[in-house]
Amino acid sequence: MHILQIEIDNFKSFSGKTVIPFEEGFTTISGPNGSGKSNIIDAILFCLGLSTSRTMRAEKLTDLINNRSRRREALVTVAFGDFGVEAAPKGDLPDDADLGDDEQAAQDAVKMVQSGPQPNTRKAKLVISRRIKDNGQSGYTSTYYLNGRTATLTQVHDRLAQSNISPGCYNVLMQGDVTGIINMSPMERRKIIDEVA
Amino acid sequence: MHILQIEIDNFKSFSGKTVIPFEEGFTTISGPNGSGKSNIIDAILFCLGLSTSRTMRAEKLTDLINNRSRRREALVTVAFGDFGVEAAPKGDLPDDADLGDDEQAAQDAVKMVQSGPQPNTRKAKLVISRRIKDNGQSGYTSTYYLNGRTATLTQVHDRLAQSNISPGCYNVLMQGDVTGIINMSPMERRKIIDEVA
Amino acid sequence: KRDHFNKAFEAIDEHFRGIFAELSDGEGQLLLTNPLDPLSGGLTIQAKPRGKKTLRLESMSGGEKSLTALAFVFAFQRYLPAPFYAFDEVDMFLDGVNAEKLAAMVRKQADNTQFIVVSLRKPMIESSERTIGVTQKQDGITKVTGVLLKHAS
Amino acid sequence: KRDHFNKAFEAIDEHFRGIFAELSDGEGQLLLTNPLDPLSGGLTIQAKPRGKKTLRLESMSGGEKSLTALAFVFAFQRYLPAPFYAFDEVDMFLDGVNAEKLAAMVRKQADNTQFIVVSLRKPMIESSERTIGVTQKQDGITKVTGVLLKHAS
Ligand SMILES: Nc1ncnc2c1ncn2[C@@H]1O[C@H](COP(=O)(O)OP(=O)(O)OP(=O)(O)O)[C@@H](O)[C@H]1O
Ligand SMILES: Nc1ncnc2c1ncn2[C@@H]1O[C@H](COP(=O)(O)OP(=O)(O)OP(=O)(O)O)[C@@H](O)[C@H]1O
Ligand SMILES: [Mg+2]
Ligand SMILES: [Mg+2]
Repeated sequence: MHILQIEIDNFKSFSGKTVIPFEEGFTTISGPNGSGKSNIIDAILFCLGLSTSRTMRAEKLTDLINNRSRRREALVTVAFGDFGVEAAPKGDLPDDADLGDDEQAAQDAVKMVQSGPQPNTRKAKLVISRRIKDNGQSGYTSTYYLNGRTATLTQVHDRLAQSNISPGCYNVLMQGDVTGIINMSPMERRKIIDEVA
Repeated sequence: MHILQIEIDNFKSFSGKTVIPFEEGFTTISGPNGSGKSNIIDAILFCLGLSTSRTMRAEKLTDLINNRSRRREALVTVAFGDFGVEAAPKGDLPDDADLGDDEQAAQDAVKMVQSGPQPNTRKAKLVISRRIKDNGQSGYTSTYYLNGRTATLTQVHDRLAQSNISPGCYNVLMQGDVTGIINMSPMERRKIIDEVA
Repeated sequence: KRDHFNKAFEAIDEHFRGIFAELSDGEGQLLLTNPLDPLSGGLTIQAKPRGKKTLRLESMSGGEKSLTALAFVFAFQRYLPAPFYAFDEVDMFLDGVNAEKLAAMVRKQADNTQFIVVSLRKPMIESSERTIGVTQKQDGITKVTGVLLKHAS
Repeated sequence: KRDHFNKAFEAIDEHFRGIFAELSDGEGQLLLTNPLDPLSGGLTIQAKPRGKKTLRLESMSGGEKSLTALAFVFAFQRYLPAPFYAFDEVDMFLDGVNAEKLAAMVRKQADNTQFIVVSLRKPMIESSERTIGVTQKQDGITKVTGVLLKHAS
C-alpha cells in the first residue's frame, strides 16, 4: 500500500486546490527556497494526525490556513492504495443520504480520487482527510474523515498503525531533524525500539 | 587587527603540530566530511575561551586531546596582528629567566610566530595560547597565555573584548547554529543588543 | 516483554551493521547500556569509520552524524516496513561523495517501498525515478510545476 | 541606559534593512515588542519577501530563516566590527541562487574584515579569495593540504 495522491486545499502556501499524484519507488521534490516543499510534507503530517501545530511551524492550527484567500478553512486528503491492483472500495462508502455538508465534501474527495484522470487513483483503498475551519470568535474545528466518514483521531491512528504509519515508526524525517537520533539520550533512543517490539 | 596564524598541536583530530597561516579578506575552508574543518573552528574557540566543552562537542575538556598519540596534552595558539604593518611586540615579552616550562613553550610559540617562514607573522601584536593537560588521577589543568605569559581567563577575555571578540559579539557561527537567532525568544534576542549597547 | 525487546533489538542491530558499512565504509553497531536488563538502560550507537578509532557519538562531524542517524532509520525501516517514507533535506550536511552513497541507498530501499524525498542536491535528484517541481510566482502561492520523469538507468 | 540601547537598536535596524533587502529581495526590519520601554520587552524581526505577506518568523522555510538570521548577524557586525568572523556551513539550507547572493555579501563584508568560512558549496568557495583544503588519510589524522589561491575577479 502506498500514497497514490495528495490533495492540498487552501493549506499553508497552497491557495485553492492542488492535486499531486504519486507513483511507486523513489520520488524527489525540489525547487527554490520558500516555494512550498516542506509544506507538502506538513500537509501529509497534518492530514494523518502525525504532528502538532508547532511541528508544522504554526503557533496554532488556524495558522495553517492559507493567508491569501478569504476562505477560512483548509482541507488535505491523502489516498492510499496499491499500484497495479484494482481495489473495490465502493462497498466502504456510505450512501449520500446520511452525510452532513462537510462529510459530503470529504465524500466528494473520495469520489474525485476514484474517478479522477489519474488511472491509479481508482485503486484507492484508504482515503484519509482532515479539515481545519476557523470559526472566528467561536474558535476552530478540526475534523478527520476515514473513507469519507467523520472519524476520531484515534480511529485514524489505529487504522494507520496497522500499516506501520505512526509517530513511533519514523516514516517522516523533517528538515533539520536528521541528527536528532544522535543528539537524544540513550534512554530515549532505546524507547524507539520499545514502541515496535 | 586580524588572525595571522593558528597553531594547532595535538588538539582533536590534529595529531602533532599543524600551523595554518591566514590572510586578510575572505578565506574558505573545505574538504570531506569528518576531515577536521569544524575542529579548526573549535580550536579557535578553545584558545580564545569562547566556548564550553559541550559547544566543542566534547563531554569534558580532556576529550579535546588527540586520542591517537600518547601525549596527554593539547596546545592551541592564535596570533593576531595587522597585515602590512610591522609591530614591535618584543617589548611585551618577558625575559626567559622567569618562565616555567609551560610558559617557555608558550614563549617559544610566540617566537616561532615571529620568526617563522610566514612573513606576516612578524607583525604579531597579540598572541594567545591555551594548553589542556590530562594529569590522570589528579585531574587536568587548563592554562591560558597572553603574549607568552600565564594569564587568567578574565585577562584574556578583557583583552579580546577590547577588540570586539566575545561570545556576545557573534564572531563565530557554528555548524547547525545559523537559524538559532530565529528560534530564540524575543527577550533573548533583545539581550543580544543589550550586551553591546 | 524483555524477549520481545531483545528480538527486535537484535534484528535492527543486524540491519544496522550492514547498512552502516555500506553508507560509511566503516563498522558500526547498536549497543545496550544494560544488556542483562535492557529496559532499565539505554541504547547507544558505536560507530567506527575505517582507519579511525571508535568515535564518541557527540564528537562526530555533521556529515558523520547524518550518515549514522540515517543508517539507524533505514535499519528500523527494514525491520518494520511502512507504505511510505518522507525525507526533508536529510542530505544537507553531506559532502558530494556521501550524498551519492545516500542517494544510492535510498534508491535501493525504494525497490520495496515508496520514498518521497525533498532535496536540493544533484546526486539525490539524479538518483530518483522522477522529480516533482515546486515553485512560487511573485504572489507567494505555491505552484506544483509537474513531474520530470527520468530514464531508468 | 535606555538611550544607549535605543541608539544601538536604531543603528543595527538601519543596517538590517539594507542587508535584508540585498540578500532576500524583500523588505525586513527589527521591531521592539515594547517601544516605549524596550528593556522590558523583546526584539522581533519582521520579514516580508517580495510579493508575499509579512511572514511569521517560525513559519518561514529553512532557506528564508537562514537568510534572515544572517542579515541580522551582518547588521550586528557592521555596527560593531571585529577583527575576524568565522562561519561554519551557514549555507546548508540555501538553494543555488541564495548561496550565490550570500557569497557575494560575504565578499563585500570581507573588504573591511577577515572572514573564515567553512563550506562545501561551490558559490561560496568560488567567491572566496583563497581556499584552505582539509583532508584525512586512512589514519584519521587531519592534514591541511594547502591553500588554493584564486585570481581576483
Ligand atoms: N498559512 C500560510 N499562508 C500562506 N503562506 C504560508 C502559510 N504558512 C506558511 N506559508 C509560507 O510558506 C513558505 C514556506 O514554505 P516551505 O517551508 O514549504 O518552503 P521550502 O520549499 O521547504 O523552502 P526551503 O528550501 O527553504 O526549506 C513561507 O514563505 C511561509 O510564509
Ligand atoms: N580527541 C580527538 N582525537 C581524535 N579525533 C577526534 C577527537 N575529537 C574529535 N575527533 C574527530 O574529528 C572528526 C570530526 O571532525 P570535524 O567535525 O572537524 O569534521 P568536519 O570536517 O567539520 O566534517 P563535516 O563536513 O561532516 O562537518 C570526527 O571524526 C571525530 O572523531
Ligand atoms: Mg523546507
Ligand atoms: Mg563540520
